[in-house]
Amino acid sequence: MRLSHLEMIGFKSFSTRLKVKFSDGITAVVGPNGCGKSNIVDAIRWALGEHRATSLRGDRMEDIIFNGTAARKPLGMAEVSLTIDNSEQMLPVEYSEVTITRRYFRSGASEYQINKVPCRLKDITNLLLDTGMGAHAYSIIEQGMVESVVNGSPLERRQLIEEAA
Amino acid sequence: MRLSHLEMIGFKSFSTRLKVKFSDGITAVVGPNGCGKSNIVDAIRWALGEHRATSLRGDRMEDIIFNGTAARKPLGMAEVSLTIDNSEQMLPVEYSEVTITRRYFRSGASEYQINKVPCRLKDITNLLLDTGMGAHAYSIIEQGMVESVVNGSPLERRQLIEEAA
Amino acid sequence: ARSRFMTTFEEVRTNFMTTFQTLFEGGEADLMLEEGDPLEAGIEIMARPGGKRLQSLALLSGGETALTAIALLFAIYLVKPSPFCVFDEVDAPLDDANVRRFAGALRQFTSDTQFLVVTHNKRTMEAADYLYGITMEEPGLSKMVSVRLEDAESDAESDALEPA
Amino acid sequence: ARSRFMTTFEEVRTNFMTTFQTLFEGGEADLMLEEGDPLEAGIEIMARPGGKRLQSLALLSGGETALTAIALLFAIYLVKPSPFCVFDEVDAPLDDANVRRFAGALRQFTSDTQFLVVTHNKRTMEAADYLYGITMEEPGLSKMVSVRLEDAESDAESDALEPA
Ligand SMILES: Nc1ncnc2c1ncn2[C@@H]1O[C@H](COP(=O)(O)OP(=O)(O)OP(=O)(O)O)[C@@H](O)[C@H]1O
Ligand SMILES: Nc1ncnc2c1ncn2[C@@H]1O[C@H](COP(=O)(O)OP(=O)(O)OP(=O)(O)O)[C@@H](O)[C@H]1O
Ligand SMILES: [Mg+2]
Ligand SMILES: [Mg+2]
Repeated sequence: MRLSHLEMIGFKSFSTRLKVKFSDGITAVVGPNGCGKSNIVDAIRWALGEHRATSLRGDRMEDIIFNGTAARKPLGMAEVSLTIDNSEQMLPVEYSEVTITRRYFRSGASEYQINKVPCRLKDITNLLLDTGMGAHAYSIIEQGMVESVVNGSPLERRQLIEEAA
Repeated sequence: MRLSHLEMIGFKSFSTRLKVKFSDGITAVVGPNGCGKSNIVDAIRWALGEHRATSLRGDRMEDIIFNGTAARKPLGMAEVSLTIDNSEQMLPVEYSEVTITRRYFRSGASEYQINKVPCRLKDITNLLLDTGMGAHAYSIIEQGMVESVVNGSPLERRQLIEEAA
Repeated sequence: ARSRFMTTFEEVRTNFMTTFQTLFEGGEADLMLEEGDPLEAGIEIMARPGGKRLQSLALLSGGETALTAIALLFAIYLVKPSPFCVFDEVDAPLDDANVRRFAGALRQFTSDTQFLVVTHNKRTMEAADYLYGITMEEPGLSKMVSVRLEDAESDAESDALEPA
Repeated sequence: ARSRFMTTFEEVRTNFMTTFQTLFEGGEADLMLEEGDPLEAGIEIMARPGGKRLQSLALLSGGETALTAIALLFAIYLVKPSPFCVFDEVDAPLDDANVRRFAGALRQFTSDTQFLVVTHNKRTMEAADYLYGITMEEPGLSKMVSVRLEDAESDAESDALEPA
């Protein structure tokens, strides 16, 4: 099971379409302070099901939609898609690629799609459960949080191991 | 008022005597991970009056005394001295240099000195109050804590300004 | 449930002893269950860099703590690999030598796991297969540019670029 | 007490507007008292890097947050300089360009304040008057060595060394 690519538009500071192809090994993202690197991490967490605005560094969900710059107007929607390579047919769908899409509108409405077919969030989470993607807290380490893997309480450490059990 | 130099022995990973002369401007300390840079910062905070072991990253005060290595035995005492250049006679003492010394023994006993004359902790804190050294929380920023100046609560930010009032 | 947790705990523990020694090039580490009911008990971590005496975890330096955390994460990945992992500047507290060890160790997990790594460290960039640069040439607007490793600076916009 | 706080608050606020623009080379910042009794009210921070829209502080990046914090500290030092300040790796989240701005701004405070700075960044080392290297050649035992700036590596033990 491998992640093929990420596409996003209108998510945080990315008002124009971005496509990130992932390598089989290590894909690095670099750039100056404040250019949008951690926003890409937030986009992946959101597409994998994160539903709390504060975990995406916002006050409310609307904060994930492109809010404009000195020269550009705010947008009305944020959209992120993750495409999984299913050529080994690990997922119970007959397609060789599976794309999950999540949208959020300023009105507060949400939309979910699998291969461009509207679905519920539950369908996406069930699909992801089969892949193991994003299910574990230990697979996404946010900026400044690496020490807390060790500095947390003994019970928080236990939870990490329980997720792997 | 300027800080002339720091001397320490038996404090954390420094079992042999260390002398650090301070420049009038910027003095930089560099070195690999775990070599003892932040221990020097802890030594300064302790000499300026820090009395809580946990603020010095220890469980109990004994943790500040050199605990030995694979090849060396633990020591029985930690000692840190800070020497203030008093050539402009800012401090109410007739010496041109004022050295404050703090010692801690494994027995739990503490000793304080000003220019090698035993005194109480209160004498040192009174002396330092006149210099403004170490009195403000905003003058020592520990490792990993710079963001909290901004990310703290509105009341914590108020406390920073109150210290300057 | 209990026996599954205990089996996983023992596997992670054995792995942690090895991943710690690899990253620290020596020293020793261990995981221990706290007193009491194994179904509830928390986990204690013991970590001792080479040549040093065993001390409380709180006395480790910033870089040592980060490297210990990475060793524990790798120990978990060996037991239950996640298909995709994201690291956002986990190498920030590390000095050059430790960044090199981290980047080297990361490569060994790429047979089971894809990694997305955000970094400012050249050594970690060198370990990457694909390298993307993000820029805000137009203030407030993020765009992707291709990056040549030797200057890690941006130029024209394009897709993934494999370091030379 | 109230009028002293208010005077200090206003001075820090004015300074913060300037130190922020210096470090970010643009943008704007402000400090505001919360609603309610000025004797009790907390302080809100507004920070907007150049070209971006005003947003909640939480949306700033790791590096932007650190630089904003440094700007606020400098604003306070301008009002009530402390004779001696210690910065332990405050430049860790900053990219090269911001480290240079930080180091440049730091030099301007050295007429009133002495600084002790722990860093892994070459640019910050270059801004220093004295440079000390700490090493653990003997594992677990910290010692001081002289450091030549161009290699920032250790050699013989000695006292302070002024960068060439
Ligand atoms: N909804 C939004 N609309 C427009 N811009 C946004 C939005 N949300 C966040 N931003 C901007 O994104 C920037 C932060 O980006 P991000 O945290 O990804 O930076 P980074 O590249 O990780 O930087 P660093 O190296 O400092 O960690 C902020 O300047 C913020 O203003
Ligand atoms: N009482 C003690 N006796 C001996 N060694 C000690 C004592 N207390 C702390 N140490 C050692 O000091 C080391 C940590 O030093 P310190 O935190 O100063 O590192 P550092 O140079 O700041 O590293 P980094 O760049 O990772 O922040 C630890 O390895 C710890 O074992
Ligand atoms: Mg970031
Ligand atoms: Mg340190």
